[in-house]
Amino acid sequence: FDDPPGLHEKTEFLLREWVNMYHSPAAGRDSTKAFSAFVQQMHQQGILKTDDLITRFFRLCTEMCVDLCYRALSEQSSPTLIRAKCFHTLDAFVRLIALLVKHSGDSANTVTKINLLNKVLGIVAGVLLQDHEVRGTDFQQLPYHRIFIMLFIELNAPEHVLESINFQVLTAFCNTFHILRPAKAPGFAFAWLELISHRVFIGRMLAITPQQRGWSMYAQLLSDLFKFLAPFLRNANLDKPTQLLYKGTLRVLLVLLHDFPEFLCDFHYAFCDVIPPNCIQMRNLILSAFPRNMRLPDPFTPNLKVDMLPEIAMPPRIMTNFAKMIQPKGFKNDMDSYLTSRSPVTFLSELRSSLQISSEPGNRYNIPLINALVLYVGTQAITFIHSKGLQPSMSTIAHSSHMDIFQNLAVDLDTEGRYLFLNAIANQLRYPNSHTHYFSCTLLYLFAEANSEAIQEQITRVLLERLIVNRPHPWGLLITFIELIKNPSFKFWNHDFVHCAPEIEKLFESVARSCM
Amino acid sequence: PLGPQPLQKEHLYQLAMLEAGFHHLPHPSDSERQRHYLPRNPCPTPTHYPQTPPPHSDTVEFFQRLSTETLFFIFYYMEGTKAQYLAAKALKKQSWRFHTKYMMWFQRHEEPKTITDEFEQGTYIYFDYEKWGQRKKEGFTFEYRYLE
Amino acid sequence: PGIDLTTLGLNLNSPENLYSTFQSPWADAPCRPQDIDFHVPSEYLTN
Repeated sequence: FDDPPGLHEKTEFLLREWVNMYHSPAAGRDSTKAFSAFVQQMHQQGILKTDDLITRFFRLCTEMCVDLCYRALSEQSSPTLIRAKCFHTLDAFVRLIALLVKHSGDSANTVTKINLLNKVLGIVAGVLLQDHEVRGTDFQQLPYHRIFIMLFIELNAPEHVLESINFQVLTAFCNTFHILRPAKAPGFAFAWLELISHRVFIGRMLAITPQQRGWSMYAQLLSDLFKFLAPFLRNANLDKPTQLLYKGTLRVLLVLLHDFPEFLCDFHYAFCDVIPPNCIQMRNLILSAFPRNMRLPDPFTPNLKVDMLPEIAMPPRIMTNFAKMIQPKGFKNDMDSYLTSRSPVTFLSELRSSLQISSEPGNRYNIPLINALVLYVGTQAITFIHSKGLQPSMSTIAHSSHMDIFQNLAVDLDTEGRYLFLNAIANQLRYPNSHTHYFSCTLLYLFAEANSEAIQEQITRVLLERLIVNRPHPWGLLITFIELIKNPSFKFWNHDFVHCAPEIEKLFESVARSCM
Repeated sequence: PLGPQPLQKEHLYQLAMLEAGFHHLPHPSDSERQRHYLPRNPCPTPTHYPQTPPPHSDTVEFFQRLSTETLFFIFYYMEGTKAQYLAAKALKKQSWRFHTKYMMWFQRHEEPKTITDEFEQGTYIYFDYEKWGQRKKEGFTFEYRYLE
Repeated sequence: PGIDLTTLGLNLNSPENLYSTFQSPWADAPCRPQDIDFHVPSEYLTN
């Protein structure tokens, strides 16, 4: 609003001028000669006089670039020709932004540079969101995708001035991509996933930036993606667009599993909190990650002594403050009090209602709260056992306030609640570490001590549904199931549900064979 | 036991927008610098044509087995890419050297007659990208300031 | 049962990292050398 009279014409003239200068042979290396001359013109036109004018200039330029692309896209010509026409202007505009960011303020003044970059990214994001809303299904991702990726590549070139502001550049782009997450701009979702999985972006965020400082920002973006997919994956009704986005997500996760398994290890809890419980394979993919310097013993090794493994006593790194997720405060206080002194006794009898959020079937429980409670109680139990100089085992985990809570949940919850509770435990069955070990013992203990076959059946179901999907399968899942079917003390094969139908019996035998 | 959950209005809007985005998927070229001389033109080829590059085709060893003509083609037509970089490395391993003023690759045809700190002089083979062929040049002075 | 993840065009047994040639979430083949923008010496920008 309130653009000063004549600004639109001035901007159009300047943009056209710059595009010509950018493409002229006299532009010099990286357009530096053209840029020096063009900045003079911007000064003469008074564009650089105030912050407000610069902002308006960039917004008008963005809108002009976008309009040009929509006109090109409306012509019936080949995608290659359309792109050549669009990129002719877009790439010049990107270069102008990059040069202004690099040369604004003196070389030591990084704040000016980053402020300008945040301003421009915010303007482009704002134009995108407005365009997305106004045009609806006619929205086109092309101009915005090109601006973001080429600007990101330009600002990550190996130049000293850029290296000194690189972390702030990454932060600015992550903030922008979070603002443009698929839930906010679903029409931009495919370009968005392409942007955050681009080799230069992944390289900078997860490999090059020291001390893994980009990891939590990248985890946030992946969580944004899972949250968007969740309602569609939950119903497993994947039409072609959702199927493609889901498959694209699997590809990205496979790259992360192969190249950055420690990243998936660190953030598995946050991801499992937002991935729907029926998304078995995608969750298995994340839970299968293990540190590259770790050698996993073959889970099928006969008489494998899991508790003798050196890493089994090491706690895994979990980058989420799950204790803080246990709300409300009063509930957390009561739980802590119960854990230390088994009082208030009412804590157990009220536990189920504390976890419920509705009476609507399939939506009764607060899943993040269940996940946080299970991991919190488990980690408290491990600390408690270590404080007595012991290691978790089928005997040391028993008869404790921690196990009271787990056994109460196993008995008191209904099928839906117990499924979520058992899933929260199974989500900790990963590579050899103290959580895998404790929760593996806990699941087997709950099976052994169950007062009804229904609980044993449901424990088996939760494990089995994770085993019968395509690979990969987490190491902790395999060793738990192998123990369940091999250790005669669980009398697994005596249970009716193992023989409830011929195909189930065959399934168990085939899984048992592959385990043996 | 969770069963499906009815999609809310907002999800249906998201699905509609996702569907629209699905019809304008990004092209691989959208994330690459413009290739003026060899733009991507995806076109279906018979399935018996190789659909994926040969294994290890992104290594210097693979490029070293290519003919010099192929390396020159890659160098001049795939400018600014990893392929150009690998082609240059392979050419250097075959004693070609890039003249930054003529922007051509030269190879000694025989030991130079004169070698000083600033230049060497003798008979060379060079690849002329305008005529697209190798030429012999006698009595050429290769100034080291133009050696890449 | 999910998808056979070895059919998504990624060489999961590669000793090299995958991200540096990752083409796109929709592509079932990695980037070729000519697809990867590279900071070559400016003298190579002959065009």
